[in-house]
Amino acid sequence: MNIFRFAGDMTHLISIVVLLLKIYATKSCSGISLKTQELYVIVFLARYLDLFTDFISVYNTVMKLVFIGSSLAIVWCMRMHRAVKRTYDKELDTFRHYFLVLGSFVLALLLHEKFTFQEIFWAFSIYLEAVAILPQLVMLQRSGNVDNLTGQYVFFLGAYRAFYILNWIYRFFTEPHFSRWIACLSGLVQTAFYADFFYYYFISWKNNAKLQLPA
Amino acid sequence: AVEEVPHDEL
Repeated sequence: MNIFRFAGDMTHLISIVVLLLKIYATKSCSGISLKTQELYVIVFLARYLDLFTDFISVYNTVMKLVFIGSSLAIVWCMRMHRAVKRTYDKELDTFRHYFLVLGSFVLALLLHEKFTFQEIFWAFSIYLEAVAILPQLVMLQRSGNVDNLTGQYVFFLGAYRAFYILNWIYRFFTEPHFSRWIACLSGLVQTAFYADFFYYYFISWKNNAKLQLPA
Repeated sequence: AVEEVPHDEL
């Protein structure tokens, strides 16, 4: 594992910690898209089917369990926790996420590394992750004002994607047979979605001002 | 032949 991959995993982990912190500390999930969070649950469950068949390392196994567990905990809080669910901005979270699930699955049936149950679900999870942030980004755009922790959450998620791209560039030059075009292309698409957010994030950071997205 | 490599990323 190279430093970029590790940095990517850590920023991914930090983003989840920031989100859990926001929900637990403020007992509020305002500004957070339940649809994006539900998509992440599907992404992790579909991708980590290999938990039972392939052992990579203790690190990989632990991280997989953490990602599955934390995404389930977030969705549970937003749906079931009495105080938290009241703060969910349902009227701002109207993205039709079923289309994303359906589209990703059809794409996985067409484009995959191997036509096996696990590989189809792996490709599906890669495609779905690429678009899973969209309901959240649309929600931020709609509400305009972004609270600090929600802004940090999306920032760290974007940083995770950026580090993964550096990781692939590094692997491409250091590993003789590294060719993961499904993951790399989807990763590029996914990271591109964050470009706009990053632009406004850095402007607000430079001006030491509250993060605001244009309507 | 294509090598079978398990998915080693998260």
